[in-house]
Amino acid sequence: MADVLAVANQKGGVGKTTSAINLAAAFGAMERKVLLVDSDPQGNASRGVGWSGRPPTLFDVLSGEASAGEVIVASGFPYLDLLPANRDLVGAEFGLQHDQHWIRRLLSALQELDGGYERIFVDCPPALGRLTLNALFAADAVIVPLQCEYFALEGISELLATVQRVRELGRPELEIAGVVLTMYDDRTNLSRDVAQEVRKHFGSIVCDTIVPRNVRLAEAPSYGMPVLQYDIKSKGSQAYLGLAHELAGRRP
Amino acid sequence: MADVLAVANQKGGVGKTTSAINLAAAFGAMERKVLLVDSDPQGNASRGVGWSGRPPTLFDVLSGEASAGEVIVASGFPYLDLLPANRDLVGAEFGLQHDQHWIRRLLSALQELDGGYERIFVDCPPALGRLTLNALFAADAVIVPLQCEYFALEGISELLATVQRVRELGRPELEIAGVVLTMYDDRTNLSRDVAQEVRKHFGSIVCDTIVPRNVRLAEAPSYGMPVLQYDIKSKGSQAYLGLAHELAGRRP
Ligand SMILES: Nc1ncnc2c1ncn2[C@@H]1O[C@H](COP(=O)(O)OP(=O)(O)OP(=O)(O)O)[C@@H](O)[C@H]1O
Ligand SMILES: Nc1ncnc2c1ncn2[C@@H]1O[C@H](COP(=O)(O)OP(=O)(O)OP(=O)(O)O)[C@@H](O)[C@H]1O
Ligand SMILES: [Mg+2]
Ligand SMILES: [Mg+2]
Repeated sequence: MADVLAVANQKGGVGKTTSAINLAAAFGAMERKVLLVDSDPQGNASRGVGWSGRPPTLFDVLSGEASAGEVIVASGFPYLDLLPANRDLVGAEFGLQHDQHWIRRLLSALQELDGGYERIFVDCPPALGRLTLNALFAADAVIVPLQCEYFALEGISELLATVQRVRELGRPELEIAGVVLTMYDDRTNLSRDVAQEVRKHFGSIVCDTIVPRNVRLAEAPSYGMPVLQYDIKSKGSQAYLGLAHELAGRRP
Repeated sequence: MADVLAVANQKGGVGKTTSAINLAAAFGAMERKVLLVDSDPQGNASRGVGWSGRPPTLFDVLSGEASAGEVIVASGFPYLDLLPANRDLVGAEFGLQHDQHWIRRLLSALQELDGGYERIFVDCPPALGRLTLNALFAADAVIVPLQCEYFALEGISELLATVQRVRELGRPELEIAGVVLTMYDDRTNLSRDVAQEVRKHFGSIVCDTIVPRNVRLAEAPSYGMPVLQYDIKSKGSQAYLGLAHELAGRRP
């Protein structure tokens, strides 16, 4: 079974989608079969790898209409497949409520999968609602992108409390794969101060690799491609390749 | 009755809280009585103006335990009051479901207010769930912060569809006060391209005032103050003062 990694943080705009896409692509570049699951109704991860927009989507999987295998499509990037999402997924947030085992829906769907994936990355929406809980429950570990700014720091304890809740609900072995400092701008004291604060609080779960603010990361999705495909020499690409190697070392 | 402005966009991290806090403060600086309502369980707007963290909060208002007047506190900034929020507000998102008139809860609470506010700004969470619907239903107009990047552009049509839904649910006069371009970085083509695209699509509803990327805006909340209090000479302060004047012109 693949190593399932949920990329989560309820704070908005901290680099969840950018990290999910580019980490998945970085493992693809290392010729390991990888699946990117988009569990955000915004569908940014799907568009960010050039998805056509044609259903079925994760909504059909969570509502029991299709298996994950039937919904998965190839992305434009080697070794990287996509389980796409679009606005329909909002329906799952409400639809999931009426089912006693709703929290296991994604876990069961991924367990049935026989795709030979080494790793699965699940992009989460900016909330701690049912879609994120589904992703955490399906995960072996959580990657927490943390923007080096004040508001992002505020929300971390809430996220960690949610991880603990998922452990109590039936996944005691859910780990924290790492906290990733994102959008780091070494010209500002703010980034340095927040990074220092985070390392003081969280110690070794903070990844050594820091993702700098790099406009190529923001440009790549408009071409429907990971930054490794858009501009392999950019600082953004180098950071996510480094991060993938670091994660592979932490979770062989 | 005050002019109620919801600051909304389901895309995360586009500058909703930063715009709500600093627009409210800019009207306060013009000596007009202003109320900032935090309807995001992250509580960023509350912390961003130095709130003590002591309940009651908006949760108590939406669940009928307290009136808005009993919950409102003074902020540290002249003419600016706060109706605070914290994590408890997540309970309202689920609690609101069982009440047929749930969508009118915030509207009724603000209508009962007799605080003599000229304007009320409501900061929304990064979602189109019940808390945002409550805010839109209570609003006279919506301010849409739009980060000048690709993913932010993608979500606009969904937000406009939601505004239309609220009009059909009982607030036909809900207007769009303006789309505000935020985090604009004139050194990148991306900002210029997105800004051009937005003006082409939305024409005159796009505000003339552009909010540049300015680190002082990101530093101010860690001191619990609006940027006008933290650094009045900064580009961020100047932009929000200009935006407030432009809005006052659009909605006298
Ligand atoms: N390191 C970076 N440098 C520059 N821009 C970045 C970086 N990481 C992400 N971005 C850009 O910042 C914006 C926010 O990032 P992204 O959408 O990945 O965050 P998110 O946490 O997934 O947001 P949401 O909460 O809405 O899901 C996007 O426009 C993205 O292209
Ligand atoms: N113009 C700007 N220049 C620089 N930094 C900014 C600017 N506007 C906002 N920020 C910073 O960017 C981050 C995101 O902004 P903010 O939290 O206001 O967005 P939001 O839309 O309210 O996010 P959420 O979706 O989580 O509610 C914050 O750390 C904020 O301080
Ligand atoms: Mg995202
Ligand atoms: Mg906010």
